[in-house]
Amino acid sequence: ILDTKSLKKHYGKGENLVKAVDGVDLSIEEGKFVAIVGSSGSGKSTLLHMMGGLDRPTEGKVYIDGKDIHSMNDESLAIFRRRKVGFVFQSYNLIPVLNVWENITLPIEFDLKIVDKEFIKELMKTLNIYDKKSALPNQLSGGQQQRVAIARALATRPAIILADEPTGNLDSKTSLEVVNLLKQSVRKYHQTLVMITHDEKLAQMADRIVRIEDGKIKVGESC
Amino acid sequence: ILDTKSLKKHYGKGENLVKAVDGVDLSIEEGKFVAIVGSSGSGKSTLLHMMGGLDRPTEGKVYIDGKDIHSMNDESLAIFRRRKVGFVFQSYNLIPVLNVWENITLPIEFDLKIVDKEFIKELMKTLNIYDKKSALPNQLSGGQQQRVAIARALATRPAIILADEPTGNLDSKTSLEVVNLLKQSVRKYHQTLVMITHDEKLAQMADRIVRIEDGKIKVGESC
Ligand SMILES: Nc1ncnc2c1ncn2[C@@H]1O[C@H](COP(=O)(O)OP(=O)(O)OP(=O)(O)O)[C@@H](O)[C@H]1O
Ligand SMILES: Nc1ncnc2c1ncn2[C@@H]1O[C@H](COP(=O)(O)OP(=O)(O)OP(=O)(O)O)[C@@H](O)[C@H]1O
Ligand SMILES: [Mg+2]
Ligand SMILES: [Mg+2]
Repeated sequence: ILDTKSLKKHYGKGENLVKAVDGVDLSIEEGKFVAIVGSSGSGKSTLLHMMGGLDRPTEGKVYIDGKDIHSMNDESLAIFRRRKVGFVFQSYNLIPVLNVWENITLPIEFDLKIVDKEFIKELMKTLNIYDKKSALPNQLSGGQQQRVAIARALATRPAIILADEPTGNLDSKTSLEVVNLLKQSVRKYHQTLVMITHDEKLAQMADRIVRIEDGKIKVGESC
Repeated sequence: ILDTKSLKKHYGKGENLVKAVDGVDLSIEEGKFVAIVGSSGSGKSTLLHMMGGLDRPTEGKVYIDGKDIHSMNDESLAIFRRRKVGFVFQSYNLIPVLNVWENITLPIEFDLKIVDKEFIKELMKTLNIYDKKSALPNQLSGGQQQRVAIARALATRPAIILADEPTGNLDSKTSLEVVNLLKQSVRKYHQTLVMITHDEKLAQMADRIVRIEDGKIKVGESC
């Protein structure tokens, strides 16, 4: 369902050149849960952002459902992405002036879809944030904000969920609950999940682990 | 060196009342490395912010070096805190328009002290961020931003280091290097370190572990 071909992202020039992603070929099958691991600064977030159409590559292609997403103009890409992809950001990106419920349902409202209140309520209860539904982001703990970001990505029941370290600020019990929720959701709604994580135990829960180093997939691992 | 007495932080009223911290007595000895663990939302950050004088308690006292810090007015507390405490925030709080070097040396410049360039350089090299010294925060990976926040807290060689989940966005190898750096720094400069972490393995590296649940210290653990 998602393919990258010789994907590259370079910043700067000359001696300031940073090869954040340096030629990545990745093929993700529909319905699979793939974990991406690698040391800090190895290019994981950059790769995920290009895969989700949030960032344009320097070179190379990304295909979602066979479509070359980076040949679309910004507007068509934005619409395509909103319908296909749910993104959990490493720094959450919650809207400070909206409360938890509004933050979670915003992507749905955007597309003028009807909010399935029961589904959202269930999601929030599983993530243990329902009692905070009227709170503002700055009234939440770090881990609570992270869970709001996760709920928002799942709220539109997207075909593809891209999660950038969704458990970085959670204790191990809550982290396990989150990854289990993601796995169940993927089975139930036939979604595809790509999750960046630093936690080897959580990575082992995936169908497959992709290891990144210096902007490249580590050779010797399955592709 | 740091004591809390019946420390409380309550938000809201009536049925909206949240007892974030609900009566904490904690005594931290100078030169020790104390880990604070507890589930997401249990009150850890709130407790650390009151201990560092960044937030005023609803009730109770915090003593640093025998001084009741919350009886000081805002201005004196700000000066006292800047000289005594280095804080690593859960969400880093880097200044977007300043580069890495400027972000790290800002607290020193603030107090009109001379910047010990060699010391800062050493710190950055150990944290593997020296080659990013001219970069802006938005040009860094999540884990790189976290390491800049750590360097900034250590730059003033404060008596007390309060670190709120300093390794949440770091792979296990880098996390170990960070905690080892913190431990070495504490031994070398006779500092005191209180670190919130979700990682049980890292918590085991401390001299003592304090467990928090529902805003209280869990009974049955040493105090
Ligand atoms: N300004 C506020 N108004 C209302 N409630 C608040 C406010 N700030 C924090 N809280 C609540 O206080 C509780 C404790 O928050 P705190 O940030 O201390 O948790 P934590 O242990 O650090 O969690 P995490 O591990 O997720 O970072 C949470 O339930 C949070 O929603
Ligand atoms: N706008 C930018 N300009 C210059 N360099 C950048 C920019 N954005 C990212 N980089 C660099 O690209 C590299 C990869 O960054 P990326 O955020 O993908 O790492 P990561 O694997 O997600 O790390 P972490 O685990 O710390 O989140 C880093 O060295 C970073 O400094
Ligand atoms: Mg990242
Ligand atoms: Mg916290």
